[in-house]
Amino acid sequence: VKVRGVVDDQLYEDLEEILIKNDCGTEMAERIITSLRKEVKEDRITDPEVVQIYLVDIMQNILFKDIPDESDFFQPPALQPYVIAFVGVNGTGKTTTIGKVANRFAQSGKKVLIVAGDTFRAAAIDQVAIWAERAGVHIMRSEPERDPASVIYDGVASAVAKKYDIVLIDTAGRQHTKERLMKELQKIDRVIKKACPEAPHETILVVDSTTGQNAISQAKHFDEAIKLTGLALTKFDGTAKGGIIFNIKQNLEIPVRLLGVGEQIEDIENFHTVRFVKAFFT
Amino acid sequence: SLSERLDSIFRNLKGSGYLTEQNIKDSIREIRLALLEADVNFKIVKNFIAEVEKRAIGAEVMKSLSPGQQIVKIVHEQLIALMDTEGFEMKVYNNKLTKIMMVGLQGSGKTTACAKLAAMYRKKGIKPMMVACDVYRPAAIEQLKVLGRQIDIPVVTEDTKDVVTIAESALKQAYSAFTNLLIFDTAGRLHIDADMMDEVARLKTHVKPDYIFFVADSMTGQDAVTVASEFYKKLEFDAVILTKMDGDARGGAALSIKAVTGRPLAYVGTGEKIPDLEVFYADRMASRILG
Ligand SMILES: Nc1nc2c(ncn2[C@@H]2O[C@H](COP(=O)(O)OP(=O)(O)OP(=O)(O)O)[C@@H](O)[C@H]2O)c(=O)[nH]1
Ligand SMILES: Nc1nc2c(ncn2[C@@H]2O[C@H](COP(=O)(O)OP(=O)(O)OP(=O)(O)O)[C@@H](O)[C@H]2O)c(=O)[nH]1
Ligand SMILES: [Mg+2]
Ligand SMILES: [Mg+2]
Repeated sequence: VKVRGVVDDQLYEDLEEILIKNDCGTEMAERIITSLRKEVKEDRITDPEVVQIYLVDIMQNILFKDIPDESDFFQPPALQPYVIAFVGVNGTGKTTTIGKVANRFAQSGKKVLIVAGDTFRAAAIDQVAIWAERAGVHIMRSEPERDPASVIYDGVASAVAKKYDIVLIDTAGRQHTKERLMKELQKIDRVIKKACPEAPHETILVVDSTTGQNAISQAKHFDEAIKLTGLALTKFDGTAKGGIIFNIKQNLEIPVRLLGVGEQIEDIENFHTVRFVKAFFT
Repeated sequence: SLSERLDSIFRNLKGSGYLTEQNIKDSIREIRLALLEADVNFKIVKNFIAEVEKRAIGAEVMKSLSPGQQIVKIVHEQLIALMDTEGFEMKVYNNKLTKIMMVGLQGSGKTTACAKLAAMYRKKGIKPMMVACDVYRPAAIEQLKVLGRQIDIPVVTEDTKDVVTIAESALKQAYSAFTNLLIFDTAGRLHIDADMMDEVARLKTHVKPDYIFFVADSMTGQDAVTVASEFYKKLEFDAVILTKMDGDARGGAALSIKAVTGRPLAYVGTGEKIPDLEVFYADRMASRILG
């Protein structure tokens, strides 16, 4: 990052501005810059390039804290089945992410079942069925308007009986402020447990990279309704930098597991802290 | 809320009847925080605050208001002024064809907005038709057809990957069916995807729409300015539809988009169902942004 040649208040203002414009939010930006000032003072740093190295370090540590080694999402424990539910607000990329993830698992030889748990939105079942076909995996589907909890129960129960390796559950987009829809999500969580007591093994909140501070409210409410195990940050191939993940990690301890980087089936990656923080400043 | 936070700053202040420069300096930080937390773009916030300062210095504090409330009133009024729709109203007639196009990023709510707008205008006695020009997303065409069936409005589809071919067919069908509102749904696309931006520019050239709506998600953060200005540079869209306002996003993107493109915010999406589309009101948006 091109910044001034001296460590002064203006440098810290410029760095704080970068954090703000990348959606870190004011609370996180202030916290990070305060830590930075403290460490720079303690170590008597006078080179602004080194200040930036310290900043990168602070931000990486926020993401690394309590999870020093990033596990490969596509090498989960060998449970039969390993159940992953995808939840989130409308239009964030849940269904597309499931298609990509299914493909990745299938390529590594896993027996995958997609459960078409969005029975509400127009052509939602058709959409996820096309992804299942592209990924070469099976799908559990119903007619539209059927209770999503019953399709999801059938899907997980069938996966247990037929010894699938991976179950990917698609759910309808929903606003976290709608109590009825969040209650529906809790019912879905309960029926998954009925079919498979240890499941869901992962509950992934799918968040659009372009989202601003509302992502925090989303994470908080979804985590309160059903325990989240991670985030999938989608549409990272745009120009948004996804700075909201720092607040979500710091305050809710929810890590990013997946990065969506396009609309094609291959466009999914494991989240990589060092790469992400580097990209943040380019 | 902002007014509570400002009141706590002014708690020990003896009212002077006028806002002093110090009153305003003390409030600036709180106003800036409130707007950034609401996702207003940081550059827009800078300009906005400079304007507030000009207007606030020496302003008379009304007897019924505390200095904090007075400052909030100035901020509120300025937000309203900036987001004023200037009476934008889509002109649709019973005896000619009005063509509109929906554009925007992936997942913003374009397809749903097509159906909502079609249903809204059919209630006004207009004869709408929708056109499925998203040839990429799995089941996108089916999605528009399902919505069309739900509201009993015809949907034009063609078995081709060329959106201009679909558009030509739609125009023919619209004229022969005496349609008076033709609504083009397009694929979600990135502002930095040159080929996709060229596609929608080509579609505009062939269709010559009367209105292009930029459909934006109300939860968009700082990136709203970059996205909106790129779409505006390429298409000079006419108005904005802000979706998913039934959530709790503060919606600062609304101010950012208006500030950087000058185009009016026309409609607001307030839910997933067909009736969930309302006319935009600047005063409601201003209150929401201020939390
Ligand atoms: N550029 C880009 N687009 C994406 C990405 N992930 C998803 N999309 C697009 O985002 C749009 C919405 O994706 P969906 O998978 O339908 O999103 P969803 O969360 O399932 O939506 P609902 O079920 O309606 O809530 C589609 O146009 C996708 O192609 C990504 O990583 N990059
Ligand atoms: N809660 C809520 N959901 C909405 C609103 N408008 C659209 N949606 C939902 O948002 C999701 C995406 O809507 P679409 O109409 O498919 O979005 P799109 O822009 O056409 O998506 P792409 O074609 O993939 O770019 C769907 O789940 C819609 O039901 C709204 O105002 N409120
Ligand atoms: Mg979906
Ligand atoms: Mg669409």
